[in-house]
Amino acid sequence: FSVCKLPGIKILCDWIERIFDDHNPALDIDGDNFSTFQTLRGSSWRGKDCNDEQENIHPGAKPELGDVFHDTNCNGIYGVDGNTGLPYEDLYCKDSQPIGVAAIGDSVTAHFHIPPEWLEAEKLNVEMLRYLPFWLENELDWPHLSGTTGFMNDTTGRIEGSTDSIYLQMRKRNRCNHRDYQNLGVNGGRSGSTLNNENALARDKLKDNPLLVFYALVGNDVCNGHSDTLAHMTSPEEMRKNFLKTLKFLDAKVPNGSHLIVIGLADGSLLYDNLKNRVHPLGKLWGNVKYPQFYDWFNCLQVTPCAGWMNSNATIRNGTTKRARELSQVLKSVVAETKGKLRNFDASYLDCPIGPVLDAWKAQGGEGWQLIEPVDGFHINQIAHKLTAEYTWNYLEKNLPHFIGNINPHNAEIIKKFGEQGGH
Amino acid sequence: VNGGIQCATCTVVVTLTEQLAQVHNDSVAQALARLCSYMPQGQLQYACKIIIETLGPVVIDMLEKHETPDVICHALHLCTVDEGQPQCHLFPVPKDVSIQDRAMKYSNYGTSGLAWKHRRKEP
Repeated sequence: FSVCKLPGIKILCDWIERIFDDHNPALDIDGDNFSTFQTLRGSSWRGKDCNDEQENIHPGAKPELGDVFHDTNCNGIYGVDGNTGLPYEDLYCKDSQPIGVAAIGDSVTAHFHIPPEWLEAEKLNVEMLRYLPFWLENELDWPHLSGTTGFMNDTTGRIEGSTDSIYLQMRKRNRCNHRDYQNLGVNGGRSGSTLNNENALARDKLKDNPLLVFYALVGNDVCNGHSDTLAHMTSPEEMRKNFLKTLKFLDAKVPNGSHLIVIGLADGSLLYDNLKNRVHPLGKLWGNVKYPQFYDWFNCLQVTPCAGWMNSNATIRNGTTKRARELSQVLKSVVAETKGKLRNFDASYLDCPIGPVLDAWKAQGGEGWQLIEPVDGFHINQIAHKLTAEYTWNYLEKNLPHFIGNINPHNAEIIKKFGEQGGH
Repeated sequence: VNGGIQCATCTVVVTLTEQLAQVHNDSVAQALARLCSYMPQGQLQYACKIIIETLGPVVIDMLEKHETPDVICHALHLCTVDEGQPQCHLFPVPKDVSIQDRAMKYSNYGTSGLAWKHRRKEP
């Protein structure tokens, strides 16, 4: 028996399948890979298109004719300054080194989140489920609140914590970067499948501004649902091969002057360590479902996103951590080996920030579980997204200031003249 | 394997239904209707109603007999025990008898028959 074979349900199943298979905007008239629609890989994921009838007009484009007549890069800055006779784009942005943000990654990049209220009978009501279609259309993710490309605080009232992101910091640093973000996170993305997913990157080498790209596959190369999970992990050789292909792809795709931050894999052993004694939202009413029970059930059905770390067997968890370290080492080595050999961007490696963020949180008196998504017991939550964004941004400011460009001295003038620059 | 995501979804939904009935002091049928009424109007609510119309009677009958969500989802054939695979369960297994054996007790009900019977009783 399959629910998807029931009359009326089949259409719904087919529709969901289409969304999950195609990671480009579903509603994009001019085919520039930017959309005016929010979900279905639209503006939740990439800067909102300000003209969906002209391919050359989209976020991140180099302005045409100083954007005297139209806002061709959708950053909300256009027209001519009456005093100087210069286009505002030239006046405020031309020498400001505008850089967009793109995130190639997985469900952490995309910010996977299932509201815990949906599994708690005491809290469930019409209001709680109002955003269900929005969530489905966004592939169960909340990229607009994520630590890399998030641009707004939650408005559903379902998510605790505010948003901070690399994009928001880049925008704060230089208002000319407004709307120039792309989140290519795909649930389950690993180094192999990412070779396909990264094709969704929308950037023209000559006509668009440079990019600050994040390559953040923090778990799926060691995470899978197989019962013999260790046998299905990416090997160091495969990782090396896949990552080199990604570097080659990026070198051919991104405008000269771009930068790449390569994030190492997370140490997911912190999941079990922090959740083992806690009750899962599904068992909250009766206190009868703890995380080890939930993990083992998911493993038994082989629907777990990570049998390696979401496992009550310590040997398997340790084996997974060991492989994750090996794969991170591969990434680190390749970044070092390719230094000076890439034509259009330079790359830098950063250990996954989740570990240090969790340590700092605990040092301040917090508890580890407070940073983990309660329903899946696997992803980081909104608070952790904000903290990892802050950690990463501080690292960039301190160690790689040339990756983030200079502070635009005209920011205050831009805000005064163009306000919210058309919003997001 | 063992029903995978269908089994997981079924178990979660049946658990939620049981909990909703307790929290709101509803009958199981009322709790199922409540769950569907929470769904946003349109396709999702329509889909929910079709599923309940088809599978609801079995769920109602079995929950009223205090079967666990694991047993109910096995009876609905959404959870299975595939060859060479262990028996999956979220809740403690019933004493003295396996989940499948317990679910088998309900196999002669037949999903469509129950749906028909249910509709006759509560048009």
